[in-house]
Amino acid sequence: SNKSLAHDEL
Amino acid sequence: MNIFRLFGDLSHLAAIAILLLKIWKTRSCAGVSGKTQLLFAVCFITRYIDLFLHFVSLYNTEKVMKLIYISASVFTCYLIFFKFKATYDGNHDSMRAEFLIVPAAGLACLINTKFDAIEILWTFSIYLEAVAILPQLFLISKTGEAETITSHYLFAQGSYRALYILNWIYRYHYESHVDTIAIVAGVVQTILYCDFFYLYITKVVKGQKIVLPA
Repeated sequence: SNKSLAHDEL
Repeated sequence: MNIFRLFGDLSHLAAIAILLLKIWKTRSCAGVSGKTQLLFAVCFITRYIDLFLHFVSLYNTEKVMKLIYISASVFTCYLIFFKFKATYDGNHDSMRAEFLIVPAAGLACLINTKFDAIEILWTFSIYLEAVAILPQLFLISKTGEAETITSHYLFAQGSYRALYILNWIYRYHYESHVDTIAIVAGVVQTILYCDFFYLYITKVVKGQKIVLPA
């Protein structure tokens, strides 16, 4: 599972 | 974007709109916790701080939503603490917000994805949002009741993060995307609503009012 560095959710 | 996140964001927008309408139409913020609204405003500002840092050039939906969330929550605080201050129930809105802010800030410094300012602010915002509703739930337990419109607000507010949990399950399964901090905080946040959800579904849906102790 890739850690999403940029948080792409509100 | 998936259906769960879409309906989650719509539910969140609905909650903000319901609360604004309630205060504006009844010209009263009785039964509304000003502290919870302040905490939400802090959450939005710390989470979307990038809007202020890099000038917002391209207006895409997400940036518009962030601007709506920030402006609507600040405006709601203005209505509560200034315009309709006389109707603010300060005596019952007595949960110490510091007891929520300080631990969230401390935890954000200890448990985060990356130790840099923006990331810590984002983490603080996530932890704070998880507990931001507590003053509102506390106020309802003190007054012993919730106006029906306030119950609808709480249901929409609680549903938003519950739908986000489904979004995270979807994204884990189809995109192998995991944001552990957001997931754990989101689960805690949704658990805090369980008692209210039970009351809402067994009472408000049948047209009754929520009166505590149940």
